[in-house]
Amino acid sequence: QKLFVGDQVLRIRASNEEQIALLRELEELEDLQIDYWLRPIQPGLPVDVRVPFHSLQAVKVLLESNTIPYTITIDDVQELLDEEKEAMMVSRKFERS
Amino acid sequence: SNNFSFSSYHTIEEIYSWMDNLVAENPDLVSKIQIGQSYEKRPLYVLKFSTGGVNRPAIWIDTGIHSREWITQATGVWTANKIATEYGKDASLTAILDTVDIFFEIVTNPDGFAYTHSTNRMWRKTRSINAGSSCRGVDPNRNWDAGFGGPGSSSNPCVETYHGPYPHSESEVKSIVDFVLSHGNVKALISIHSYSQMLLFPYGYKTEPAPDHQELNDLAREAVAALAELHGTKYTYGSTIDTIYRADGITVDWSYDNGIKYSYTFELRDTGRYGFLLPASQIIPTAEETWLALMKIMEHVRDNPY
Repeated sequence: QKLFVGDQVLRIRASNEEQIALLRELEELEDLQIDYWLRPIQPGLPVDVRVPFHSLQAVKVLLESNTIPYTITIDDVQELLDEEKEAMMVSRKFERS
Repeated sequence: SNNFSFSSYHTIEEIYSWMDNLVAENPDLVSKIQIGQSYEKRPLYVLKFSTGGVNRPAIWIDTGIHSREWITQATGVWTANKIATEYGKDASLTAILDTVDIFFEIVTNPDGFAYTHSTNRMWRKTRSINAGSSCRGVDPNRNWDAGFGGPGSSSNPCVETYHGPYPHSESEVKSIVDFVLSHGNVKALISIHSYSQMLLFPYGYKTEPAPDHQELNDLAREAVAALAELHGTKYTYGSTIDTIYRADGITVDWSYDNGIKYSYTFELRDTGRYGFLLPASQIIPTAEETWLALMKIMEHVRDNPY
């Protein structure tokens, strides 16, 4: 079971093509292991990216140093996954009874 | 199937078992077809809803081609059940099924789906091995023979939009291609994804408008308006390339290029608060509103034979 403790999902708003290109390059950096949920396509469209905990600092520094605005939409992915798993367990118990 | 909870997420075993129950409880309407097997040898099942006749015009619907988009498989289960329970009660659906067959593949990427339950909840692709790479899997929605390999996909096996070594390299894709082409009378193909609340149609691999652009656009407008009536959920719509991005090798471009005029892709809820981790409490509202849009499309297919 892969754990996502401390992973965050960031919503990024790139404002020009240069920033979009930079975001695209990030995906090729395999060490970061980022996972685009909504891909960087064109300025103005939101970009969602799941960033593993170990890459958070690097990614945020890169965004801030290039003045690319972002917000945190999911603070800890694992917390949501735990909730999801719990809901499924509850549902199964109900079915058995 | 009375014990099945439509308001929670389920494993592939639970969904396959529920499908068997649906068939058993509706033998005159629903049957199960195996169209192939996945890379890891799981069966690829399609539910066929038919009231009889030989090689009737057909509507194809698939959910779950991107395995982590759990709301789509859950919506698929709810929708298949809705078709079975509403036939004979809902006049419009009954009229559809009296002239058209519906084929429904709920778990289109079973290996990926099983992997999201066992190992990595965020898995999107298939699970096939890529020669020369330690990264596994191909994006099955970049693997179709429609602009295959273009810049709206990736040649890097470690990237989520990896297009694969050649068109239809993935058995999950090839099985649909073979089934649809051998059927020969599929008039609509609806591929359901999440998230971002959009209804899209060809093309994704080129900017040129599809020959049927106006009709597809008008129908999309009607469908998203119907969808919004239930819970006020706002959808955008248009051709893939104009609405979100250039995407090469995608399902609905292949189907359109192979003569299936009514080719649509949904992106279900939400717009980013939860993404792929949509709470189970939103399954039924999502499925209910999607049903209204699906009905608009299916009614149009019924009333506009070609």
